[in-house]
Parts: sequence; C-alpha cells; structure tokens
Amino acid sequence: RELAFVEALIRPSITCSEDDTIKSVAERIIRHSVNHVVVVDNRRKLRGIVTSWDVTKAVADGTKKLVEIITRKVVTTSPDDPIEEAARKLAQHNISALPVTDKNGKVLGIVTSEDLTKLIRR
Amino acid sequence: RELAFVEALIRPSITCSEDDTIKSVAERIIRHSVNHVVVVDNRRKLRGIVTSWDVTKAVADGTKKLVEIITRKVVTTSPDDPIEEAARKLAQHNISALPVTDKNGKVLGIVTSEDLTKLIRR
Ligand SMILES: C[S@@+](CC[C@H](N)C(=O)[O-])C[C@H]1O[C@@H](n2cnc3c(N)ncnc32)[C@H](O)[C@@H]1O
Ligand SMILES: C[S@@+](CC[C@H](N)C(=O)[O-])C[C@H]1O[C@@H](n2cnc3c(N)ncnc32)[C@H](O)[C@@H]1O
Repeated sequence: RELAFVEALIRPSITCSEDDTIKSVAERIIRHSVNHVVVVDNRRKLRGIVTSWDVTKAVADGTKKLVEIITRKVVTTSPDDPIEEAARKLAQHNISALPVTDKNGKVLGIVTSEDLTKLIRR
Repeated sequence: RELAFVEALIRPSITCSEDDTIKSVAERIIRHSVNHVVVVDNRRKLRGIVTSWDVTKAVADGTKKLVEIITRKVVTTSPDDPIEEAARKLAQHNISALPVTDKNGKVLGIVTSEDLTKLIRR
C-alpha cells in the first residue's frame, strides 16, 4: 500500500449547533445514516462532537439536553496526516471517527473507522 | 501483511435477549463502551442485532419497544473467513460490525470496523 493521506478519505461531515435538541440530532443521524455529528458554531468552527453512542447514553441516563451529552475535547486530524496516524489516533482513544480540521479549527469533513476499513483489500 | 483470519480478531460480544428493554440495552452499550449488542436466545443462537444507531432511531421516531428496533437479517462472518472478506462485507452493507457464528448459528463473538482499523499500521 503506498502511503496515503487523510485528504484521500475525507467525506462531508453532518453538523449541528449547540442549541439543537437531542431529538433533532437523532433525526439527522438516521436521515444521513451516520453515527457522528460534528458540533460547529456559525462560522463552522469546531465546538464538539456528538454520536449515536452519546444519544444512547442520554437514553440510559435520562438526560434531556444536548449540551449535556456533547463531547468537548475532540480528537481531530488534518488533511496531510498519513492514514496510519489517523488509525493510531482512533485506536489510542477508542473512538470511531475524527473530524478533519484546518489550521484555524474550521471543520473540513470527517473520516471514520468504516472509511479506513474500506482500505483493507485483498 | 500476511493473510490473517477473523479468528485472530474475535472479541467477546455483548448480548441481550428479545425481552429486554431499550433502556436496559442502552445501559449495557454504555457500561461496556461498545456500539453493538447481539440478540441471542437462551441457547446463544443468533436472533438479531441492536446498535447505538438503532437506539438513536428509537429516539428519532419515539419507538418504545426493543423488538421494534432489532435488525433481524444479520450479516455474519465465521472464524475462518479471511480479514479481507470481513472488510468487504462491512463495506458492502454499510455496517460497522459482524457477529462471528459457528456452523450451527451459535454466536462466538464479534468483529468491528474499529478492530479492523487497528490493522492499519505503518
Ligand atoms: C469512547 S467512544 C466508545 C464507544 C465506541 N468506541 C465509539 O467510538 O463509539 C464514545 C465516545 O467517544 C466520543 N467521541 C467520538 N469521536 C470522538 C473524537 N473524535 N474525539 C473525542 N471524542 C470522540 C463520543 O462523543 C462518545 O462520547
Ligand atoms: C445500515 S447501518 C448505518 C449506520 C452505520 N454505517 C453503522 O454501521 O452504524 C445501521 C443499521 O445497521 C444494522 N446492522 C449493524 N450491524 C449489522 C449486521 N452485522 N448485519 C445486519 N445489520 C446490521 C443496525 O442494526 C442498524 O439498523
């Protein structure tokens, strides 16, 4: 496998804002058939991430507000990261997606463990 | 990478039964920090799969009963499947985990796209 970079795998990220509801984020997860929603401000700056796992935690705990389930310390990657580095970050933090950001913290897209799995070919 | 088989990657699967509640399955997903729960009968035969995505769908739709969100037609793999074959199945069906079953349909464990991503090393 010649060395590939995250840039080759970036897909558009489904986003939401902090003042959305848990139900509206859940609807977006289902409508787009994804597991990860990146929380951004009105200038598309990264504010956090919320996933189907977090929505499930809200069901387990009876949490009602989106801001209570948003993960704030987000592990990210950049377009010029080698694929192996993105895979290492996912494994190290036991997570399944990395928002791709530019040097100013703007969200460019996302890369998931499902996207990386597609590289495993005969 | 020499050819590896699913057997090398199997991890124990979190399971539930059909008469569990959505809330109790959500609690199990959070307690074990996983996204997939395999539905089995009392002899550990495969009955379906429920994921954090399905719990999120229940939130989106207002569904109250576990049996309404269980996926019945489950894509599975076997211990002697080559890793590339498991990766192909995940990509083909847009899913992120495969229950591993024996020839009698007994659940031996599970393999996820997160486990496969760990194979992508420098
Ligand atoms: C620790 S993982 C455990 C379950 C499973 N490994 C998964 O990725 O869904 C679940 C948590 O990871 C968080 N998470 C997902 N992607 C993340 C990222 N790139 N950076 C930080 N946290 C992230 C989610 O918000 C959620 O609270
Ligand atoms: C089609 S995927 C779409 C979202 C994302 N790709 C994921 O895997 O979570 C979500 C659905 O796949 C189902 N699913 C997960 N693993 C499965 C498997 N091995 N066989 C059949 N369906 C599965 C879940 O029950 C859920 O209804």
